[in-house]
Amino acid sequence: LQRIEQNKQAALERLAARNV
Amino acid sequence: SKPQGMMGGAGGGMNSGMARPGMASISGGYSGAIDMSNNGLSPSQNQVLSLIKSCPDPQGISIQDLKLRLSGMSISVIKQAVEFLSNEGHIFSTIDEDHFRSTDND
Repeated sequence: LQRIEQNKQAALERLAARNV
Repeated sequence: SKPQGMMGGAGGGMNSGMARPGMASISGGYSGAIDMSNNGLSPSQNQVLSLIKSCPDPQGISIQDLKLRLSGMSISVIKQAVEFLSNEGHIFSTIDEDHFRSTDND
């Protein structure tokens, strides 16, 4: 389940990178 | 010594009643556009995203569930949409590469 959180963080970073 | 100036205003009034030709071209340019109502996603991508958003499961929704609920959409289209949304950061895979959750709702 920690992997899910890691994936989520990675996704959020991708999203943030797109929105810059 | 003849009074002149009677001719002056005669031709002027004709122009004011003309239609404005610019109005037609404003709405004309829209016809070819793809429907990008939300955020630059295609309609199928939006459907996939909203389904993933609507799933409350912590482990996310599986590709198979997406396929079941989007009957009529081919599995390859769904996978493409999922891949795109994942690259954009809208969704992420959870327990395996076939289950996805949205980043937008918590």
